[in-house]
Amino acid sequence: FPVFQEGHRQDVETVWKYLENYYNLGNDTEVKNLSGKELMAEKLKEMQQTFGLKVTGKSDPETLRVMSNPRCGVSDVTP
Amino acid sequence: EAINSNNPRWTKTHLTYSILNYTPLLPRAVVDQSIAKAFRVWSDVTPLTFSRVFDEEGDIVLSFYRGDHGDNNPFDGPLYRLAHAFQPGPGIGGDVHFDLDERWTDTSENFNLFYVTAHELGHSLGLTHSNDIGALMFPSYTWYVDDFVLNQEDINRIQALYGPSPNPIQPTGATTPRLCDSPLSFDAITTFRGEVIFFKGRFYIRVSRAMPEPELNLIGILWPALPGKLDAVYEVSMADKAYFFKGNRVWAVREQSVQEGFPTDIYSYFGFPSSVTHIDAAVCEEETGKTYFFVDDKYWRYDEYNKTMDSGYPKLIADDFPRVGNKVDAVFQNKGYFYFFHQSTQYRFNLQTRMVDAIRHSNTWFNC
Repeated sequence: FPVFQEGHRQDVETVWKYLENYYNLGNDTEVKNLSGKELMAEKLKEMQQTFGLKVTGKSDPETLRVMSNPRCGVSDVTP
Repeated sequence: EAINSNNPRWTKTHLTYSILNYTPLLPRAVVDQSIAKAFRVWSDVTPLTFSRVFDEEGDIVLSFYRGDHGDNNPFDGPLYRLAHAFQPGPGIGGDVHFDLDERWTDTSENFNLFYVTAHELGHSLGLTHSNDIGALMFPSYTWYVDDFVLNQEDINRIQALYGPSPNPIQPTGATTPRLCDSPLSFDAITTFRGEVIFFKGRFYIRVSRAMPEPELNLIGILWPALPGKLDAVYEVSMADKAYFFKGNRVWAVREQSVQEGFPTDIYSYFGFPSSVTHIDAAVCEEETGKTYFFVDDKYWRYDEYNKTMDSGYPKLIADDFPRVGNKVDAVFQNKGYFYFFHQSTQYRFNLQTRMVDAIRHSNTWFNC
């Protein structure tokens, strides 16, 4: 991770956890030859597409807002 | 169709279910009814049947848990993760777990147990999440209203796994509007604080100069107290208010809140005669404060300043709005024009010349 300001770091941790839970981020880190940052951007794009958001690959405020919505605990990607 | 990897599905069509425990926030009978109703969502559209068992574990076990409950998917207290379910299979397969810490309801208040159960049972039967915001299988909890209708995408996906319902009358579901595929018809259209909002079924389509693409979402996300399938909507911009109509009821809204005293009936509030049972379309002419209500082939005029119906109405639409036709689905004002919509066509009516000067497809506002 780059150096984040306080608050921003918490956002990144929230996003990382969300993508681990619902977009298979942790498992794919080992499979795909990408850095954590690249993989996170790829997964963010996938998430943004699913939710009809602007696909930026970045954790913009709208993406964070959708991530904080109540939801089903089943992941959005298999398995 | 998007289903789980390896296409897990139940190989039998008759499944049993059992309810292990209950939330203390609802009477047991309400939980039982909510769960039974959720099973009917899926049995109505497939050959699957479900029956409850009491003395043994069902194929699908439904239960409420708090926090870590030993399945590697801990719950997290109120909000956020509401529930989860396991894909078809023996043992834990098909089971549904609810977070005991949520406030479960049988109303439109968060979180409606029937709605969440119906979603989770989709997973129990083998469906993954959908990216169609109108689908039951969309991952986020969306606003629940009493007139729940399964989305056609959910029907297509479950029928891809289990086949169609044996019912001679095949069920059809609601569809999410596809803005650019072909011209659409609309239930209602209004300006709203400098933007234009189109209404179709449970959805709104918001068009703003600040956004390159229109925003499609559920009406309930913006206005939880409003019903879907509205008849008409208009804005009184000088009062920063909008009126929403369905049948003979009207809701006055400012920002996201329904005003006190609403919904009420159109007879006592506007002075319509009892023969008027609905409003097809409405628009307030900003410059004059006169609101036009279109009902079948006639229109009424209402004065927003005096709060009274103008005398001499109703009149025939065809007489005063030539070439617009005899029926209006939706209308709104943009600058010096009224834009009338009927089926998939829009008519631009010049308020100066009182003539239609352009006829186009209805979806020209979506930057297709």
